[in-house]
Amino acid sequence: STSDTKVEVNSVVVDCTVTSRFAHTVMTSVALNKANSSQEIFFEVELPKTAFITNFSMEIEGEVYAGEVKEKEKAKKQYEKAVSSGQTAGIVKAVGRKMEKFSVSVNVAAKSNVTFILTYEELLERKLGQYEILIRVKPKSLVHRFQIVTDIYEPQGIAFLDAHATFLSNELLPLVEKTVTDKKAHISFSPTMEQQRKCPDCDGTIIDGDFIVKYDVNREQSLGDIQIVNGYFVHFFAPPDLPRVSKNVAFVVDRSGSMSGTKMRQTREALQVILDDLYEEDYFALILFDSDIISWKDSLTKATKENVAEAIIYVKNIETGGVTNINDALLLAVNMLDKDRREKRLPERSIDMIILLTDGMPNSGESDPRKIQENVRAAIGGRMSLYSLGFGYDVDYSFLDVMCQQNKGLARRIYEASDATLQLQGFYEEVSSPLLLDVDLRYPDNAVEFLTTNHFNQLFNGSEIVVAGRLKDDQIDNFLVEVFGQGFEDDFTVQGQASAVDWDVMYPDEEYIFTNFIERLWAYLTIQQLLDKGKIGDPGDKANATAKALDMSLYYGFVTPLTSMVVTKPETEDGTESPLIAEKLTEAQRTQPGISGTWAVPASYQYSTYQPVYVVDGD
Amino acid sequence: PHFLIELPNRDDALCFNINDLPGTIFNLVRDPTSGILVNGQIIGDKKIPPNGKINTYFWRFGIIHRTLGVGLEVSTQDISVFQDRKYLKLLWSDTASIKGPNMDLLVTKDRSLTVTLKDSVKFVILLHKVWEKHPYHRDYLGFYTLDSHLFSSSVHGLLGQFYHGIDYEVTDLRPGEVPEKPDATMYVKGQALNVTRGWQRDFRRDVKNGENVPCWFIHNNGTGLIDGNATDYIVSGLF
Repeated sequence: STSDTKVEVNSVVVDCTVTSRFAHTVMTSVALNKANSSQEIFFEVELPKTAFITNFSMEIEGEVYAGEVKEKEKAKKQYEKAVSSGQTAGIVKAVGRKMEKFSVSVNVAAKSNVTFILTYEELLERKLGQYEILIRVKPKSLVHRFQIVTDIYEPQGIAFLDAHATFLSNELLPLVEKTVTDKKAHISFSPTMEQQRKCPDCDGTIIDGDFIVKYDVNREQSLGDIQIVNGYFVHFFAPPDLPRVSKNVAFVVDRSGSMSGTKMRQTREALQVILDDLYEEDYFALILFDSDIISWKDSLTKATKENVAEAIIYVKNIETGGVTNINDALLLAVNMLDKDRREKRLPERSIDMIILLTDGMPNSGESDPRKIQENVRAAIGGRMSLYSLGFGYDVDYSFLDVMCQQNKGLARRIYEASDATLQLQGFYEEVSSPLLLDVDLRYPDNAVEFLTTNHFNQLFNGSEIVVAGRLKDDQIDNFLVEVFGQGFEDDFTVQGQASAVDWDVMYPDEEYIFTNFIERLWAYLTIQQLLDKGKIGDPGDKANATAKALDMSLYYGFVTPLTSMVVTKPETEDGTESPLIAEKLTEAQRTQPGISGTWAVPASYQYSTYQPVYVVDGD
Repeated sequence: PHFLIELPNRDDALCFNINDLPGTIFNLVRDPTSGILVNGQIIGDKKIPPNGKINTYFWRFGIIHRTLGVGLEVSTQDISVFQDRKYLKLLWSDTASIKGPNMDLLVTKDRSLTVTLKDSVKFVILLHKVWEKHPYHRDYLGFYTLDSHLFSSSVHGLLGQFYHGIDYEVTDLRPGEVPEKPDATMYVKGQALNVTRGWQRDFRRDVKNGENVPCWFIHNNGTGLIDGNATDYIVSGLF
């Protein structure tokens, strides 16, 4: 980017290669300083939060300045040095819901070129029956050579593919070229300078927004698909045509003062749609909380049309006020599910789940997040799943995230925006259709090692289970695979033989791509799971998991929350060096600070002590 | 620094910020009857952060109990104790417990100092340690008065004036600049103030992250809530 007309952007090329859901994206940008003096040139890129940067380099006057992944603490020392000498360092910032921004700047001599190359990798996650590749582009000026190229290699075959860009009108959509054959897709978008122009006589560019590719693969085998390359294997499991398991769901909804206004309106709207979408064989409960906990009915109710209609009227009349007692609300939900199960009111083969929706920190009843986590974990005792929707930025998302992970569930942040209703519905849609419970994927101990997680509490409709590992002997090219799970009526069992396919035969012209992608996919997945383990469990396990994640991040060159990428910039005229640092944000770092989280007209929130406390402190 | 007045009998809290130039010393507590004085000095960040906002924190407190003949100077570096002309220096890197006839001290390594002055007051000073090489921030202190019921009715100071409670009413809750941060009108000390519902952190149980305490935030250095102006509490020396 540049605001100076004396800097010309020669080319912006985004090259994304997806091999069995593992996406490797390289963004290359070349700029020329046409001025007679040196100038600062900025490179700003937005990349998905789920991605790890793996490389960044700059080429200036024939010299390449390459990045090196280092342990974060060690990199900090260089950062400190840079800051104390008055230099700026590269920074990654959160941008919106899905992306984070990487930005650097460098001083470029007169009449010189600079080439920036950023590489990142991620495993595409299947959600609601599709994978999504999101590339955000916003060059600040017209670009001589602008190109986005995506190549997808999926040995299972591509079931459908859709590519579009938010900045393209229907007339310009044909600029996106797609070639899809059975196991391969090629998508390219390469507008000329004239086609980039906003209007015939202006310099503004239309290229500003998201380029999105969505696709899914064929699923013919119940066992799923197992791929073996170079001593590593990956198993994708999402069997077709499984009936859903019925569910018993307790909705625990925050109606404290901070939910008033738009948030509660959106919650009401979403709940109405969600209730309307319940299957008749499902059971549900509605529990509302502020400092008081109230339940629509004393036990779970079958989702008949009449009951749902009655519940919708109830939901429409939810009023807000008061403070936030998450602990007792969740415990009531657990007790209600337990009691109904004990009294055999619920179908035997069904799944119990609690969906908590809150926007703030607990400040009534038990307000210590760690104690709430302990209480909820003890009460649930592994018998049900807890999902949480954290509404807005003031919620302590990591508190919800850990609590859900401790209870076979997951948390999602709901961003305050006009589409919050849709976000709420979307999350519910993702988790509302369990197909299998307690899914175990088993591989022979004598054949494989260093497995990623191979037990999953649920498989949801539209999602996919991924397990990867290393073969003990890289000469092995087949082994037995078994999958067990609990289905709607019967137990689900399937077994089969994994065998290596010959990628050279499948993709004869591109075999060079496939040398180590499964190993990197395995490493990516292992690091993600270790980072998650670093958040829960006992201190010893946490420390071990974090140490392993750090080792692997360094070995595979991933910029994770434990590592930083350091690039030494060219020496300035006064001879000082100034490193650039690229880092990965944690969820907590993404949270914006604010003064409000949990407000209410003083009502009944409790302090840990009845002694008044007078404080002066800093933030 | 932020000031937080927790009022459990009203299930509520008040908060405000006071900032001034680094180096300024504020009087926090002054009780002429019992002879207790607490002053604190603020410092700023190591340099101006990129957002241009200068943050100040307390880094040094001077505490005197004239009747008991006790004095304390607590800084982010160390803790100096004076009692009956004796002088003792403690380090934050120690864990120490000292019981005297008039004063008990408990130092928890790199974390807190609890001071109990006989028949008068109990308070905790928290040490917030910042990464040594942090480009902007540095270590600072927090001051928590835990037991204030034996202060006399003449106690005053930025904190002391609240030791015997405060009467106020909050009405007219209305949307603020941000929908989730509503404004309201607070009637206090014969004035109507525009206040905002927010929170401030109490770090006693979790010195790193703190715990949020919802409070009514009084703008402009607590103007209207505190007696006079913040500048009225500036003093020339720590003791």
